[in-house]
Amino acid sequence: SEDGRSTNSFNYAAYHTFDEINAFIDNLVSENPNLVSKIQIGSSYEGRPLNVLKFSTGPNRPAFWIDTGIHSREWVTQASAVWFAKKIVTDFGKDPSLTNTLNQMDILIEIVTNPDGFVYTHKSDRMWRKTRSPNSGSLCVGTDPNRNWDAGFGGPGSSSNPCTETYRGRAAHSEPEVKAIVDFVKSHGNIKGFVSIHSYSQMLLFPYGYTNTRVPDHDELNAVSKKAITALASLYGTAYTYGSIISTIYQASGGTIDWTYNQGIKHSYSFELRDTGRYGFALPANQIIPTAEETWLALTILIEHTRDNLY
Amino acid sequence: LENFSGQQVLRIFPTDEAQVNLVRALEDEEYLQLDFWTSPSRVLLPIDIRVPLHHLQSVKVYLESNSIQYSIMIHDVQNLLDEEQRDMRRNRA
Repeated sequence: SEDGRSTNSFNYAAYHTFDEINAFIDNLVSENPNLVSKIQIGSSYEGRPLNVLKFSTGPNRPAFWIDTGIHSREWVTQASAVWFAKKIVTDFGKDPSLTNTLNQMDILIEIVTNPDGFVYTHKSDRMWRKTRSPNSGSLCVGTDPNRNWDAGFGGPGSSSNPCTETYRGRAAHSEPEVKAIVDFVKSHGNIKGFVSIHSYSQMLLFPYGYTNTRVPDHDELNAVSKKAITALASLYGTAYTYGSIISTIYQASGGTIDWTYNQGIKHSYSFELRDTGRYGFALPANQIIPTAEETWLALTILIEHTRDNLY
Repeated sequence: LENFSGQQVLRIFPTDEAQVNLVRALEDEEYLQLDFWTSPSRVLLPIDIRVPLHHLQSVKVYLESNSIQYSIMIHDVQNLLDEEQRDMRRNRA
């Protein structure tokens, strides 16, 4: 199985289970002890580790955060993050821009942000999106972890019905998977860029989702987004749209990057990766690497802009 | 593992706000067990819905009787997922 194999023989063009991804994480750390470490920021409702990969060349650095899989059925996102992690260790020391970045900033990647939901998609229901915490007074399980943040929590664009896909949860940050990131961001205190990656719809989004009010940094985030999706499209022509969440897609309350932006993390973005218009969440594995490659071009723009515009 | 045989994903193209609202109204019909892969938001943005086999006909009749355009994005969800599982088994082997 993948567990014992090195990350050089890992199959990045295939979907993997939670255990295989965790074995990959441990292998990557052991193969790159001077660059990569693993931080467990908490545990999921069912007790699974919430592991964050930290790429760092020195102490007390600002950081750029990437998370994937907060909606568990969006398998191409976790798979892309595995590829990003390998890309970083492969290119460090070779790619001048990435090397420059890691000499002054850390990169943090949480690959499986919703492990209970992810395991459930492998074992029970491939289309499961939410967490797996029970809801008292309801037969329906789970909370939408992208409606559970304390940013417009409970507003329009989230549901109070536990049986819906956008159920906000009994209270802001009620989900341990969300609370763990909240606590980590607050304790770290020096995260300067934050990207939460979803699929699908081919969009690059920035705050706000819960209100029509424009963020003070709207023009800057808009310009950087345009540059990022142009870089993305340069590889395979995948067309993205971009803009604020509420103006580009719909009103969504309690969302991740609205909260991170309100925490002072100016460079807050959310991706909706490809589906090429045919497969939705069931994107075939042969599209993992092309998706990861094009997304990495856009991420590099966001990372470079954050690195060169620290605040 | 949940079986999705016969389930289809319809890609719906609302041409005006009224049609967006007509599709949005389906979200409240819990008995239909619809899974909105992309949510109704604005005109001309496609809405993808996974529809259980036993409600396919009634959903299509609803769309057609309201002259709402749609196409079948995925003809059988389970076929795609079976391929995905085969792929993962091949990789493990």
